[in-house]
Amino acid sequence: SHNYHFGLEDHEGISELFDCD
Amino acid sequence: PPQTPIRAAMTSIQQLRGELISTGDQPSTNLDKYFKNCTVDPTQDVLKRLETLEQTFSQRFGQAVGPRCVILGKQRFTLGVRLYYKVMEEMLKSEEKRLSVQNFSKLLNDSTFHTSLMACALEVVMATYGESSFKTGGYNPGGDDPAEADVCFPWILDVFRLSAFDFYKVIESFIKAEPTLSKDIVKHLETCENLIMERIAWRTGSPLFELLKQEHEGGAAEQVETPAMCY
Repeated sequence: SHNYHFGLEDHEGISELFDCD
Repeated sequence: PPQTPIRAAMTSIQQLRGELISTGDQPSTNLDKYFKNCTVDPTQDVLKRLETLEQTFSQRFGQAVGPRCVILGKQRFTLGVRLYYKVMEEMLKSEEKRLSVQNFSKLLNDSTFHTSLMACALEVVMATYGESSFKTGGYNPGGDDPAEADVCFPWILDVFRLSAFDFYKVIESFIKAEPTLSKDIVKHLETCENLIMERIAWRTGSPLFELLKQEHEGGAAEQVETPAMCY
């Protein structure tokens, strides 16, 4: 696939991005 | 036979529809389990929100593309809902693995999360149909040719009154959760990201400025409290 640059670290995910961690 | 743009678009559309055939128009058993695991069950809010978003989206799609295309908007939305449910389930599976958590009540009761995820799913559907692209994108209100109408990004943000900052949050997780996305669609979402980073997120009224101010004030307060630490 298109070499998309994944920037999130292992300890980051959708929960952290929406302050639900 | 040569891969013409029309044939390429048809292939992408068939691939998307094929991917979503098995995904129903309702939450799967797995997704329903995640909803039921929540301290506050979000199911009714999710369904009500989708009804509202469908009305809004199909009306605005008809206004942008042409009054006879409201039904087209509903068809796009139906595909979008299947993709929304599918990606949400995959996101929750990877969060469950990463965090060893099964109760996502806060996230699944966050309306902004759901609206952002639904907007991203619709952006993928419209990009697949060639309606949201960064090539043509000509402004053509009322024109009956969907490919020429102005439903190009960031149109969807205005339709759902969604801040670019919040939409940006779901993009990477969306791509990670749906590895079957075609190269062109991944590139399209990446262009959306760049547009947000470079321009849209910095427009007047963006929540980013308030967050940066809070961050700055928070940082300044810390410095005052522990001056010795800084040496």
